[in-house]
Formats: sequence, structure tokens, C-alpha cells
Amino acid sequence: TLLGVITCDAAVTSDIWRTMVKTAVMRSFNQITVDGDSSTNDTILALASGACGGDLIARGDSFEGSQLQRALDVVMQGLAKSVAWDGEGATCLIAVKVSGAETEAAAATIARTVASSSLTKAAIHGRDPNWGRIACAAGYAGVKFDPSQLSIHLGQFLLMEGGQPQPFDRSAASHYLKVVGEEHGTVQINICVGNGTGCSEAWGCDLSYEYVRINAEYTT
Amino acid sequence: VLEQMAPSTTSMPEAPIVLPEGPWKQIPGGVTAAGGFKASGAYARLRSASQKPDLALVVCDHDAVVAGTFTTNLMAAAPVLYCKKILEKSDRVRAVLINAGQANAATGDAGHQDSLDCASALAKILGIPMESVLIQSTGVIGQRIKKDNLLDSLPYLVSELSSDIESANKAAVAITTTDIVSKSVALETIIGNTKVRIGGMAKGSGMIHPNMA
Repeated sequence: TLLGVITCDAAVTSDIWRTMVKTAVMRSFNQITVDGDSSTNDTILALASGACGGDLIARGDSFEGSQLQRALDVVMQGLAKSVAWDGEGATCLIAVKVSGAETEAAAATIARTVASSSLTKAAIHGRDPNWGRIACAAGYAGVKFDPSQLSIHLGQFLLMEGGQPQPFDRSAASHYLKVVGEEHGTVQINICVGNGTGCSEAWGCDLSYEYVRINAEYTT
Repeated sequence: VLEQMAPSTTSMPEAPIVLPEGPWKQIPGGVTAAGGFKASGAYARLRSASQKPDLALVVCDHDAVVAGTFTTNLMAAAPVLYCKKILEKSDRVRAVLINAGQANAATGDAGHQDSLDCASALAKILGIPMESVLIQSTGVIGQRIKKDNLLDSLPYLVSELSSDIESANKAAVAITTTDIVSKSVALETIIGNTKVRIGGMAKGSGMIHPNMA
């Protein structure tokens, strides 16, 4: 279950605050996944006290509104990523960045679909640069893109460009995954699906044997 | 990254959250960093597996503007339904009470009554309307809250409220379940000519695929 409480001392109107929180949640907590199960209890509550004084922020598209939105996004993304990093049994965070989509929402859908792929997650746990699973997951995300424009990076390794598989050092890519796993660091996957301006990120974690051990006996 | 974890005062490591570069400064403290907020965390004998804090409280000195996003799971837990109802009627609250151990989901009418009883009891102690209290629960689905234990702990929880960093840490630990780290972060930024602080805490490790609205 995901729970969160956000606190802020800005002076902001209720309707703008609710719009900002919704936007920030869409860019953060709704872009993480550990195991594909949506809880009965997921809740984020965000309170703004107005205690810092200053002018009331009453427009989301004002300069001050944009500043507050960006800061809220950053706080929620920091917390959201820490939840994915701490996924049950995980040895690494998986960060999936998608660019070139028609819209931010389209990019977000592709990114989260890849981050949610059990086969991609299992391969990363096995330190196997099995990038075909990344391409596969992008393809079934439900977002149309031109496969001939697909490019995929795993860390610094270019695996596919212009829809064509690229030669790469498989053992070096595997070593990259191994080192990241040993450090409980971040595996970076960058995907470009075209020339659109839509970009987004999603965050997940690897799928380990330990995940099953934890959850097979949760109440016994 | 593991080496960056700082030991917490509540014997649980803290998540290594590093915010990106930007027009802000990461500051210590989580949910109490912003002006007007206090928090506390206590062991209320709700958990079965350990004696970590399992009951957290966040309180604002004055009515705070509130927004909430909630699971779209049709089997939404009693506290989710309670909060949604409150937020439909009001845009300001004073307190959030969070328990770990039992999710109070799939608990039917009795579970709903448990949420009402907890909110009502806390409101009475704080001297505020019940509609100013929100509730979150996490833990085993299908189990009711150990309500007697929770209610017994409320006076102590309220007495421990503080705006210091340790209280924010205790609250962040109290909401964890299978998490191996607690999760808090805060930043300070200038908006207009005013120094603004935003902080927060979260929990989650398994059953994580939020689709909130």
C-alpha cells in the first residue's frame, strides 16, 4: 500500500492546490510500480497551511503557481522513487524515461508499462541485458508509435536505434546491471519513440526470488 | 547508496532521497518542515511483528487547505471512503491519523464504524470538529484495526506532538509496514519574495501500483 502525507506552508487557494496535487501525483506516485497490484488503501493527502505568509497563489499558470507546482512535483517524485527503490525484495531502482511521444500522457503510459513488465524486471534482477523485453513492453503499452523510430538505451549502452538492433558489449551491459544491483542503485532505461514533444518518467524495481518469499507467507 | 543511509532515531534507516538540482534547497525534516505543522509517532500495539512505532499523527496549528488522491480500487478501504466523504464537503482539515498493522479494508460496516470512532476520539482530544480529522490505514487487508489499543494510545500520541525533526522521523517510521527504510523529504524555495517549505513522508514497499484519482 502507498500512503503519503505532504505538508506545505504556502498560501494557495483550495481549487489551485487540488489541481496542483493531482498533477504532481500523476507525475510521481501514479508513475511508480513494484508488483502491479493496486492497493485498497492508496492515499496521498496534501495540506497547505499558508503559514509562510506571502501573496495568495490563486492561479496555476502564474509564475508563482508554476514555481510551487515544480517544487511539489520534486518532493512527490523524491518520495515516489524511494518507494520503488524500497520495493519488496528489490536490489535496484529501475528508472524509465520516455521521450518523443505525442503527449506527456502517452510517454507516461509507455514508461510505466515498461517499468511494470515482469519479464523486464526479472531480466534486470538476473543482470541479463535482454532488451527485447523492453521493446516488447513499449509495444503493448497501448500507445501508437512508429517502430522504425524506436531507440533504446540501457544505461550508456545503445541497444536499438531507428528501430534497428545495435551491436553492443553484452558482458559490459551485464556488468553494469550487476554493479548497480550490488549498490542498490538505479538502472536507467531511456526510450525514444519518435519526434513528439511528450516526455515522462516511471520508476519500478527488479523482481527477485525474495519478493515471492516475503509475500508467500505474509499473514502466516 | 546504502552507505548514504543515516541511522534514524527510531532504529530504522532513512531512504537516501536526493532531490535534483533546482531553485530549491533540500532541508532536514519531513512532514514537520513546513510552518504550522507538528507530528508524532508511537507504538500502539497494532503491529504483530515488531515494536516499531505504528501510529502516526500530523496536525496543523490552523485549518489547512487539503487535497487528496485515492485508490480507484473498487474495494477501497474504510478510511479511504471516510476521507473522500470529508473532502467532498470541506476543503480544510487540521489532522491526519495514520495506523500501520491493519488496513481496515474489506471490513464492511464494522470497519467503517472503526474509522468513525478513531476520528471522533482524536477530534475530541484535539478539541476540533470530527470533520477536521482524516484517517489513513495500512497493513493486512481483511483485518479490523485493533481499535482499543489505538484509542488508548491517542492521548500519548497527542502529547508527543512536536515540530522537531525527530517527531517527523517517528511519524515516518510509524507508517511503515514491510518497508526497510522510512521515507521523508523536505525542501525550501523562494516563491515571489516568500520562503516556502514543502515536506512529506510516504510508505510503501509491496502492493505498489497506484492508480489514484
